[in-house]
Amino acid sequence: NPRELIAYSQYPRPADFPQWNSDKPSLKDIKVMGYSIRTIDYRYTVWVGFNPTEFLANFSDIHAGELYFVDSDPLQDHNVYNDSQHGGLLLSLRP
Amino acid sequence: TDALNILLIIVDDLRPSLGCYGDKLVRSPNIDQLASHSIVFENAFAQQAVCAPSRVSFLTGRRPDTTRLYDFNSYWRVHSGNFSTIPQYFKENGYVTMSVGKVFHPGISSNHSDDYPYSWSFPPYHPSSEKYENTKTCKGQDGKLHANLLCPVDVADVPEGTLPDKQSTEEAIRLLEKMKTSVSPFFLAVGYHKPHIPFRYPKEFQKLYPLENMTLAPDPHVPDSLPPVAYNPWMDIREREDVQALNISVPYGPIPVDFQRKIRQSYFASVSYLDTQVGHLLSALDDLRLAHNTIIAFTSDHGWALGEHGEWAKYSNFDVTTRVPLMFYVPGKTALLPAAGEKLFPYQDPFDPASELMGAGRRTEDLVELVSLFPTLAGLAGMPVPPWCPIPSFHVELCREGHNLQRYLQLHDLEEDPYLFG
Repeated sequence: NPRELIAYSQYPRPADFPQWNSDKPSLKDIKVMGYSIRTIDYRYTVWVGFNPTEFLANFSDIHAGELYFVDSDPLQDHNVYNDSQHGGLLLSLRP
Repeated sequence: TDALNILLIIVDDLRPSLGCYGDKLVRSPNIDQLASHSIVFENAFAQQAVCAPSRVSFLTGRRPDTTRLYDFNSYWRVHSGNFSTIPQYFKENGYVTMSVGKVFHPGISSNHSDDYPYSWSFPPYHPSSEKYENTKTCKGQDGKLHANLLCPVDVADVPEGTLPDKQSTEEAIRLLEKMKTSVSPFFLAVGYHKPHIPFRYPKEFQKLYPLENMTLAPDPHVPDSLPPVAYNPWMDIREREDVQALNISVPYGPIPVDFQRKIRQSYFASVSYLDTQVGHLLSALDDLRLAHNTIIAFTSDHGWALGEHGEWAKYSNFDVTTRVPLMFYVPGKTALLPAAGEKLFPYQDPFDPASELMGAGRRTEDLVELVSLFPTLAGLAGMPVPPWCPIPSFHVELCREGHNLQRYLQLHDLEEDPYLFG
């Protein structure tokens, strides 16, 4: 079922706010990892705490989230992660 | 039956701004022609939108959390596991494997050797003119030479009188001519540098994209709801002299709108220049009568933001940076075998308005990932598809973390397909 197909992407960040090395942080400076689930319907991303020594992401340490619905927001300009009405979906997606 | 050859074309920083992906503006007739004979994946995504991590991921068939390469500073065989690569697997199965241009990201992440000799039968080829890419070879409005982001050049004036991708095409064609008489099948990976920055391309390609026709991105402002951690401050392009001169504020800019148009103009011009290189390569494959027994895979390592969300370059999780072109031409499967003397890939001139509008080819909107390239190429070549990886798989040399996409090509031979045959 095409709806069940998922593409996973990820991107590292050195901090919660943009800084000089936000684009290409060295491994030792990575503090946050953004993990994305992309389906035919939506893109859901959680930016979570990351330990570069242990290579461990801490999914209970959520720094920020993104949720865009492809049909209503194909350009991904309106992040509805914090909108309450999607709480159910978010709960189901949280690892 | 003889083993099929493999031609893998990897284009650096190419987003699906191509005619065959519905882009009405971009002139890419040669890539569109390839697409018309291929299966085209309209929703293919990279696992990380930056060069080395994406390339090591899809060339080993492992996700970044397994390669543990999120930057440019480690070699997976030392750092995380002795994972086999696509070319290595083909080499171990009797193929002559060759690398031209930028396939692995150069430097530490490929052991300063493009992973030779593990992956390649010969030392990989790198175009000699690459060393001038980031030097002062761009003529500024002051008539002096600068290291600019926007760098349309008169090829006759640049050092060595050529450009890296032109040299790569020439070398790839030379290798195809050599392999024509080889008893072994070949796996040739050609890595083109453009449209990676700097946008250094033959200046005539600017004519295809008059500045007055250049629009801004449909959503050129940083969205209010975007978490700051998600935003990519495009530090790399800020280092270029022409961008520095604009004194753009960090981190949110914005870039002056006329310069935004110029960036978009030069990106598209670089894409059309790249398209001509692909065209010369594929028409040579045709001329050497290798199109009937060579699988062609075409993709890129990640996309590139052209002002969407107020961002430029890659370095994010947005679709504009993770979505990539991905297509496979499989002789006799995605297109009829060329009849004697028939050309499947005659060179198409992007400056010729009459260059044929291409058929759409076969397409699927299903979501797929670049990490599927390894199992898919193995399957298409008739080799055993590596098994799924256990978790964790650091100790496993050969396994896969992506789906085999062959089911999208599980096309019976076209001769049996009256619709297509018709």
